[in-house]
Amino acid sequence: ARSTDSFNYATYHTFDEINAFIDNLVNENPNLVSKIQIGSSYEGRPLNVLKFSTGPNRPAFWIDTGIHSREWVTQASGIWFAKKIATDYGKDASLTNTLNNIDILLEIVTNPDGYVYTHKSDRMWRKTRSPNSGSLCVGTDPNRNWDAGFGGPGSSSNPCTETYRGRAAHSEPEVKAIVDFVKSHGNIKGFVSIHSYSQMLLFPYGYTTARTPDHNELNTVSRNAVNALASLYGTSYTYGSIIATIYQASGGTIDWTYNQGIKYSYSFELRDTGRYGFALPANQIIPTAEETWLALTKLIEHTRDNLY
Amino acid sequence: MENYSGQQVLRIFPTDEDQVNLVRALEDLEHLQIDFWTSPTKVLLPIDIRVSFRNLQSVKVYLESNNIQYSIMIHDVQSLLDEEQNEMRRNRATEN
Repeated sequence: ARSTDSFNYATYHTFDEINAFIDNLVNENPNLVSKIQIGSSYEGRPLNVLKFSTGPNRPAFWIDTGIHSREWVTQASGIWFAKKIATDYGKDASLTNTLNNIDILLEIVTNPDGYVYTHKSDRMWRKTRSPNSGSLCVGTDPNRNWDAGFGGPGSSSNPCTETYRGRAAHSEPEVKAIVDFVKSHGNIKGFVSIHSYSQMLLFPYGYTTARTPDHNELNTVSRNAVNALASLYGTSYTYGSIIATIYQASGGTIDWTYNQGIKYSYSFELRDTGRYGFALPANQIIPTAEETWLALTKLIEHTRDNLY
Repeated sequence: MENYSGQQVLRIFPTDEDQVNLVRALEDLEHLQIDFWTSPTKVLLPIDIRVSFRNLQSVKVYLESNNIQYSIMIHDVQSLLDEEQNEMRRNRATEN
């Protein structure tokens, strides 16, 4: 597509097409959108983050999609979010207020090697593509690679499993890049990592049954967010801490971000209606993105209005 | 591209903790090469597993012999992926 207006948001796209979209969006909105390369993947692909900002030195709200490469509806939703933010700024009062106070950071393809692999070799690939010494099995689960209960229950030491944690915390460059960026930024106040397909909104912890000191607040905000989401198409979400809602998972993204002091840390599991799983038909991309945006807006607004 | 012809995704409905554990035990049987799309967690939460054509019968027999209810969520994974590819091609052609 030559512009983000002619881009087809209702189909799945390759990594190169997504990068072209990112460049177009930046070129079309030079005063609002910029691209930051926070690092490179194992195979050398750029780890691009879109920064929506109207002023210097602002607190920020982070969103990432596609850390599990086969969850295609998440990258597709990320593209839609990017266009929505650029389009609504100056038109939608709440989003305009948000961007006049905080930045939004959006990493659309968080695991580019895996994503390219899903297009070229194995549509069901979930992990990164880094080799594991002593094993023929490739890749690490980037959502078990964070320094938060790393190596504990709910992750695997077997490189041939889908939940292989990697040789050490932050061993994956895709994870390390975010870790370094979050630390160097130092002012990220909200963080959402987006997955599919269990229809859940989750918050820390996953590696321990201990409740965070902010459990009640996160629970209330999550309830408001899933109610907003359901208001559009009636999609039913559950919500709660990771360990209480799904299972014990060690080394997860948002446990690390919470422990870094990012109080408003959440993880989404976007929709499926129990029919398609990771092969969600493309005609559900826009409805999924639309309803998720309503929930995201609630999370962003709460962060904006409760900076700490 | 990896071919998923004949592979199915089964949605399993454990009715008690023993059944959850029986499904969890499948994770350790590496030769069955089961891909857990959603993991065994707690009673009444469905579990989705992708099973290769070669192991489909063994897995179904295991579930049925333990009285574990399941349904076929996706009958042929490859046909869904083919449709996905066709749609992407169609969209590209339209854009061009």
